[in-house]
Amino acid sequence: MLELRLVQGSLLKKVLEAIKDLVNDANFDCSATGFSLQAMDSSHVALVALLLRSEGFEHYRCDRNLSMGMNLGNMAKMLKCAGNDDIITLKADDGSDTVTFMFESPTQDKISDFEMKLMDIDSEHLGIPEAEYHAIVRMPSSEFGRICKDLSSIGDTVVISVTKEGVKFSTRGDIGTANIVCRQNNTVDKPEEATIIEMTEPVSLTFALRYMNSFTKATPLSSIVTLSLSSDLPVVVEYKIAEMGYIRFYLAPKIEE
Amino acid sequence: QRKQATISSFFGAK
Repeated sequence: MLELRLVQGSLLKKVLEAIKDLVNDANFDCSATGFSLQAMDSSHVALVALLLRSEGFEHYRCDRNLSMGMNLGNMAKMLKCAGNDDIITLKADDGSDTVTFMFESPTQDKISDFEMKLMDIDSEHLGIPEAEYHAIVRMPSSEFGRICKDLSSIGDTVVISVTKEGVKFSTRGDIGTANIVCRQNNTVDKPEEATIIEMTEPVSLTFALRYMNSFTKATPLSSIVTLSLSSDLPVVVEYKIAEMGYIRFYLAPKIEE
Repeated sequence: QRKQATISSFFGAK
């Protein structure tokens, strides 16, 4: 028996909006520690890892480890029917081939039940090593979203370089080139507006902008985004989910032939 | 010309 009650149902709505265009079908794994997902996009260039810890749910009952295969587009369609202030409860009976999404309005005067068929998805989980990164950039998520959007109007790849001056985003295309440098600034009065750079050594990597733009759909989840870069690893773009967990996007770089 | 790598070439299956 699985019953997960999330008072801040809007978080789950935002999570689906963030991943439904990147991944089509995925297994949601439920265990005592929480509700998680790990899935790659169809080209295996990007990977998304989601964790919603059990403590973040108002009620979390998971009698035994369960993996539920879902079509994320269909799941997003159902979650769109939930109000932003609704409480969302996920329910599944053992051995059942469906999952139920229950939406309760804040005043409990409207209760909705949406039942969706589950799918069999065979997906191997990848081992993601906890790595020491050469550079970690923490910046406003709206700023990062704006940069990815602006650069993608000029070119289709972005070079992200971190030096002691700051973090530089560069692109080039038929019409010309663009360079955006964000300097460390932790003097701002609001912490979520700060750009903080930790660097052990300079790093420069090239990525496809269309994946970065897809990741920025997670912007509504957090006012801060963290980019972790290392010369020989995929970049990690992380949006923390308040008090509950995180959504992490891993993107493989484009490398010299 | 740069070639797009895949995630699987960095992270092995568990």
